[in-house]
Amino acid sequence: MNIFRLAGDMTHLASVLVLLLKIHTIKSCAGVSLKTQELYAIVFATRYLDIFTSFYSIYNTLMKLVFLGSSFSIVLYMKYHKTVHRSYDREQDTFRHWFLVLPCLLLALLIHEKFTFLEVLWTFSLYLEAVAILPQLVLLQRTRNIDNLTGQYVFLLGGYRGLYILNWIYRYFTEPHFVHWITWISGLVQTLLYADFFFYYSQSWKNNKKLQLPA
Amino acid sequence: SSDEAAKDEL
Repeated sequence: MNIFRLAGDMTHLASVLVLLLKIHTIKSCAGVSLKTQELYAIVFATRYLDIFTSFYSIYNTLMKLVFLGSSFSIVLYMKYHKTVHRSYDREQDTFRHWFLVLPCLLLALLIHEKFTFLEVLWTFSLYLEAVAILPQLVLLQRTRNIDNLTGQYVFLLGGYRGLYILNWIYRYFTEPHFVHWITWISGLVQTLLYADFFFYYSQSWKNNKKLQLPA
Repeated sequence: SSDEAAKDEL
């Protein structure tokens, strides 16, 4: 475990906590895409099936349980909690997220390291995670008033991806045979999707103005 | 092995 990965994991954890804080404490999910949250729940459910087959560390298992638990509880909150559900921007959150799931599944069936059930699902989760933020980015673009917590949530998620790239560069130079093209390319695609958001986020921060994405 | 190394990540 290097400092970049630990920082990346902590940033990821912070993003989830920010979102839970907004939903649990303020009882609002305004500006949060349920489509993206559903995709993350699928991502973690398919990637972390190895909880049952392999053990890496207590840290690894605990974090997996945290991300599984938080992603499913966010989805349940948004769908079934009366007050939270009322604040959901249903009319704006119209991205056809199932159109992302099928191509990712097909791609995982075609491009993978090993053709086994767990390996294909693991690869599918990598491809799906890369594009899972898209419904959220579209919703942000449509939302007139992006509140601070929603902006911070997306900023932290993007930061987590950026730190993972630094982690891979570090591991490539320090660990022999650390080459993982599928992980790297999907991770790079995922990080690039945030580039636009990062630009406007830094602008709003610099000018001390409310974050607003151009249509 | 090398593919195990990627799966120790989250």
